[in-house]
Amino acid sequence: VVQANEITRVYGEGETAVHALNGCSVGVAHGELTAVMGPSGSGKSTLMHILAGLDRPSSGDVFIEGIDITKLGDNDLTKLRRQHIGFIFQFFNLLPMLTAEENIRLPLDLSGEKPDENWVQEVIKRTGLDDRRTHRPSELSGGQQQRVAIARALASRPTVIFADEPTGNLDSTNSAEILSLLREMVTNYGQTTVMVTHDAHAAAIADRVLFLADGCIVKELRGA
Amino acid sequence: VVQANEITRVYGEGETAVHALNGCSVGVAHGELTAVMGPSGSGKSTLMHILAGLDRPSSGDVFIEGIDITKLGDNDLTKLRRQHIGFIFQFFNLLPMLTAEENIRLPLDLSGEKPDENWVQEVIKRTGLDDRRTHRPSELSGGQQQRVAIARALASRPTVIFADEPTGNLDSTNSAEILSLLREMVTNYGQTTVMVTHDAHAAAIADRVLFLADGCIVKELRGA
Ligand SMILES: Nc1ncnc2c1ncn2[C@@H]1O[C@H](COP(=O)(O)OP(=O)(O)OP(=O)(O)O)[C@@H](O)[C@H]1O
Ligand SMILES: Nc1ncnc2c1ncn2[C@@H]1O[C@H](COP(=O)(O)OP(=O)(O)OP(=O)(O)O)[C@@H](O)[C@H]1O
Ligand SMILES: [Mg+2]
Ligand SMILES: [Mg+2]
Repeated sequence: VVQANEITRVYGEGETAVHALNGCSVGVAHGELTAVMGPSGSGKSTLMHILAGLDRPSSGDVFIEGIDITKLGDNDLTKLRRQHIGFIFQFFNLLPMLTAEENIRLPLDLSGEKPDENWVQEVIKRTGLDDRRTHRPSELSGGQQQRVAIARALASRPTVIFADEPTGNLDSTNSAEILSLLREMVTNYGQTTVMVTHDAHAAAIADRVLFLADGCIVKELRGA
Repeated sequence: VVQANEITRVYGEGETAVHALNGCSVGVAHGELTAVMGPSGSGKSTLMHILAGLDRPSSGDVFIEGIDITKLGDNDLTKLRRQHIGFIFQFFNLLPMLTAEENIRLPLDLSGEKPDENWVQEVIKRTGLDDRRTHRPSELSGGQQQRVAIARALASRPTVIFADEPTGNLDSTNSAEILSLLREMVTNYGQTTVMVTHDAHAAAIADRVLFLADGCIVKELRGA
């Protein structure tokens, strides 16, 4: 459902140029949970942003549902993202003037589609935010903000979810709850998920684990 | 060196009031590494900010080196913080217009004291930032930003370091490097450190582990 070929991403130029991605090729099959691991600075977030159409590669192609997104204009790209992609940012990107619930509903409102109300309520409860709906991000703990970012991506049941270190700020209990929620979405609803993680428990529930180093995929493990 | 008695912290009032801390008492002995663990939303960051004089409790006292900081005016409190306290924020609080190196040196420049140049260089190298000195936060990966926040607190060798989830965004290798660096500071230089963490490896290197739940310390373990 997602296919990237020979992706490079260079920041700056000349001597000080940083080669964040060096000819990275990735394929993500429908209905699979893929974990991406690798050292800090190895290119994981950069890869995720490019796969999700939030950033453009310096060279290479990215296909989502067969569409070459590197050829799309900004408007079409935005439309495609709204229809197909959910993103859980490493640092949440919540809107500070909206409450937790408003942040969660925002993609639904933007898509103009009628939300599955039961599902939205379920997501709010399972991310443990029932008693924090009316709090603004500044009134939430770090882990609570992270859970709002997670709920926001899950609420609209997108074709593909990209999760950038979704449990980084969570204790083991909340972490396990989020991971089982993500796993269920894949197993029960065929939701395709790509998850960057430093957490071995997260890798353990994946169907496939990709290891990134210095902007390249250096190893791949498939679950038994 | 740090003593807090019957700390409470309430946000808002009446029915919607949130009791982040409920009569929490903590003592931190000189030259010890204390880990603080607990569920997301249990009050860890709130406790850290109050112990470090970055926030005032709704009731209770906090003593740093024998001084009751809850009685200090803002100016004196700021002076005391500059002299004695290093803080690694859960979300870094780096200055976006400064480079990594400028962010790291900022507390040193503010304190007006002559920095130990060898030590500053050592910290930059050991946090793996040698080749990222001139990058601004927006040009750094999440884990690199976290390491800048860590280096900034370590560079001035404060009396007490408060670290709020210092390894949340780091892979296991970088994480281990940071933890051993923090452990050395305590063991070799008698630096007092209080570290909030969700990471069992971090708790494993502590002299003492405090468990927080619903705004109270519910358990304490002392290393064998
Ligand atoms: N300004 C505020 N207004 C209302 N409630 C607040 C405010 N700030 C924090 N809280 C609440 O206080 C509680 C404790 O927050 P705190 O940030 O200390 O938790 P934490 O243990 O650090 O969590 P985490 O592990 O998720 O970082 C949380 O339930 C949070 O919702
Ligand atoms: N705007 C930029 N200018 C220069 N270099 C950049 C820029 N953005 C990112 N980089 C560099 O690209 C590399 C990859 O960054 P990326 O955020 O993808 O790493 P990551 O694997 O997600 O790391 P982490 O695990 O720390 O989040 C890093 O070395 C970073 O310094
Ligand atoms: Mg990243
Ligand atoms: Mg916190």
